[in-house]
Amino acid sequence: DTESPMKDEL
Amino acid sequence: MNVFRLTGDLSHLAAIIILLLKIWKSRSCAGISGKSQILFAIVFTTRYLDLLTSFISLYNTCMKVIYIGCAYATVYLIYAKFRATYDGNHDSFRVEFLVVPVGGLSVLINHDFSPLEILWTFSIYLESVAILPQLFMISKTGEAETITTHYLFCLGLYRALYLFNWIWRFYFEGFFDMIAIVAGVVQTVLYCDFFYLYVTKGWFSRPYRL
Repeated sequence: DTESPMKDEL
Repeated sequence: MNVFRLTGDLSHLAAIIILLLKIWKSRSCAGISGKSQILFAIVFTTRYLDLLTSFISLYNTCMKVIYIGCAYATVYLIYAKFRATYDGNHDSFRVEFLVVPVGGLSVLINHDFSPLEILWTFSIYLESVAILPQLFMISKTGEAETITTHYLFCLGLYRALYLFNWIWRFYFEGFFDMIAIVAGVVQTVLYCDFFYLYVTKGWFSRPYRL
């Protein structure tokens, strides 16, 4: 698994 | 960054500032659910732990610090400074019915079984239901001050705009996050009833009655 791609969001 | 995400962030920031200023200027937290504000402080704390580990951009870091700072300042005003005006009788939603299932779900359904990722997932799920104590309190009191309805409108609008941001990112960047999308849809749907009343009754700016 990889982390969520939306980690660059607030 | 796209227009939906930027306007979404600004709408979120506006909501946070509106509430903080309302409580500070009126020196009262009447009609405000302290429980929801505690849940939001938990959401920001568990989501922004990466402030310590990774740097994404100055904008990202500044906004995270502002969100966390305002969230704890709001909780402080409600439970300490203006505690006498806190309406605990009407702020009676059982938040354990939110935190426990959300905690369990974030351990079961996540992208990666690592502490930071589970905490991030927990914050995503928790944020989608964090407004329930506030909406519950308004339904019990049967009304909300106009400024509180503007706060809720901006807060609900932010995640609705994020839904468009995720559509944009899927179309232009080719990826999406089902966990964030499902939680975002739930979060936005919870505001639908309020949005309808806000729009249909907002123009007359009389106290908002369910």
